[in-house]
Amino acid sequence: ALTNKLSGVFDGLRRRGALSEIDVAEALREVRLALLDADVALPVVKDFIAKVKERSVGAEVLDSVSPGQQVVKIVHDVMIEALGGAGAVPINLNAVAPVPILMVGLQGSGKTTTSGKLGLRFAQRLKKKVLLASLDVQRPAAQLQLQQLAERAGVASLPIIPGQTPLEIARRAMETGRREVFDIVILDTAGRLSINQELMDEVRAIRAETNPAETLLVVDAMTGQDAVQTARAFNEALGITGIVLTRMDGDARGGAALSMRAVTGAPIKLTGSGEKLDALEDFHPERVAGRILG
Amino acid sequence: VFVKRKLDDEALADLEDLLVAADLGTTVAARVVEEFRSSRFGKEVTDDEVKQALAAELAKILEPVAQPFVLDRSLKPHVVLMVGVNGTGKTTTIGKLAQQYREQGVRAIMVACDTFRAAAVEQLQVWGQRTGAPVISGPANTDPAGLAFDALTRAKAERADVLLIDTAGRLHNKSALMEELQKIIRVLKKQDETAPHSILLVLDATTGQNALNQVDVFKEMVNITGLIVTKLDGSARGGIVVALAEEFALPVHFVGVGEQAGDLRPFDPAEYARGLVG
Ligand SMILES: Nc1nc2c(ncn2[C@@H]2O[C@H](COP(=O)(O)OP(=O)(O)OP(=O)(O)O)[C@@H](O)[C@H]2O)c(=O)[nH]1
Ligand SMILES: Nc1nc2c(ncn2[C@@H]2O[C@H](COP(=O)(O)OP(=O)(O)OP(=O)(O)O)[C@@H](O)[C@H]2O)c(=O)[nH]1
Ligand SMILES: [Mg+2]
Ligand SMILES: [Mg+2]
Repeated sequence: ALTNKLSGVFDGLRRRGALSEIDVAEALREVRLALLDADVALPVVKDFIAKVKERSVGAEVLDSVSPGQQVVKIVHDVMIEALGGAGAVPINLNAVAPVPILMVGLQGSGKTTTSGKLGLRFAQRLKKKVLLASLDVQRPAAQLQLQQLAERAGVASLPIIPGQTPLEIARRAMETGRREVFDIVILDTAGRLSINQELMDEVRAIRAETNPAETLLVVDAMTGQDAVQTARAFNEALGITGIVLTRMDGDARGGAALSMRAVTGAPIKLTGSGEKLDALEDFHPERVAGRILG
Repeated sequence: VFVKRKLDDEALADLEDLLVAADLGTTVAARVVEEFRSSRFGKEVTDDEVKQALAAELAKILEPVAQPFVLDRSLKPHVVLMVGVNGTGKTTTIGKLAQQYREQGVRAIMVACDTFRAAAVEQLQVWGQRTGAPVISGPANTDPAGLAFDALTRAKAERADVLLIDTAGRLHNKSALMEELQKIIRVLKKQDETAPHSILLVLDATTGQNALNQVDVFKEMVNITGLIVTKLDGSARGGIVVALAEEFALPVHFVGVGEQAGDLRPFDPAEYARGLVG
């Protein structure tokens, strides 16, 4: 683990005053490798290392801790800050009802399942009247999938009308939300490539039409270096307000969390921890930090 | 673009960064660049020359695993089991295969053994309508092993050329789900010891180093005979395939390049390597 590697790096160093650049360089190499192996994107790793270096070089070697432990603490602190600090950030529902929540992301990342999970959470925990609406007219049986999840969650789903465009469905969802006095409308969109201009324009139009309180980027925890491209493109097109990391019940280290947060500046709000509708957890930076650092 | 510069330490470090950013992983990237260094260090080269040479190096690693999928029509049916973690594109890929088989005059039958996820059966049924391949399904939460067994019986009776078995997405670290997969195979073997003839692991090109764990565990638990890498039409370059080729040497039979029925191609190492290098 990184902790062991770093204490190993500093084994020769004994109470010499301040940590020098040379002392720290080897440690930084280990940190860089650990982060890349954990799938943190390269440009994000470089920024991270620069921050750690800044705080490590010249740091007084304390009597009570080994230099290796000191650097480990700095790495851990920078990681927690980079992941958004200690507190869990709630979903923003501060808007006139029906509050729209827009779910976006790459194909297969877990948007539809997460929409179902959010519906259940808002209905059960906050006693909200939730409408789930599928704007996915491209994937076979996508709308049926959301409808079935809505039934399982005990919340309403927008009736399926074949032949409508995603924008028309979005409009109808908001009208239904207003007319039938829903508290929250969750808009599930089709998976799309960040490099598909037409589809990014489509989701931009949906966002303009519905003015969501949250635009959540749903991301697979096992995403690799591409996390940066995807996060940047979605953020520039839409302005991402929150990130959901799915499939955290897998054994991926989850470095994409750091990459996505760094690029969008948006807080990671929730994590998916399984396929069942109750498998949705608040984001705990400590846990994710520990997992990325290994 | 035609400016020549020295391929020195700094240039090599840049190349290593390029490969890491393409998901090759730190170990493989370092090794590839090291081989590159020994043959070209200090020479004056243009950026293009470097990229071409690097692509050639990567293509060499990938060539041994570029093995097209061979259907044995004498088996009647050739049983193909599609497996992988959630959301990688298994169901869509089965649909694309059914489309190819229709075009080739090969009789395919599909079976919806994802009996768990919402609308998984209906999703495969739409592909059945699109491609003309019959879809065998059962009631919700049916035992997938029993369904696979029945499908094999029917496929043999109808002398279908290929039986495409869709399974539920499953994370490799979930032992109960991996055991369920082993059970599907055991039950198939009760009817036909040689089945399934192919077990294809579907991987998402956006996946990072975890793909190595996925292949490792799936291969350990079932006899993976080949890989399919999907979503290569996206911005992810899929460099993990280079690491997989080095580590496991499993054939890469197809790449998925879109969501439509025709978006499945054989794995072309030269084209793939060029895409990695950018
Ligand atoms: N283990 C696990 N599986 C998940 C989680 N979230 C979603 N899944 C599974 O991931 C797969 C894809 O989920 P979907 O909700 O269909 O993904 P999507 O983003 O809507 O997919 P597209 O609409 O095709 O882009 C399904 O098998 C889900 O059950 C999670 O947190 N853990
Ligand atoms: N862009 C692109 N999208 C793809 C490709 N292959 C599959 N998809 C999309 O990825 C999403 C998930 O595909 P599925 O076929 O449902 O994946 P799956 O592995 O069967 O998912 P689960 O059964 O839930 O585990 C869908 O939106 C597909 O259209 C591909 O090659 N390129
Ligand atoms: Mg969906
Ligand atoms: Mg499927």
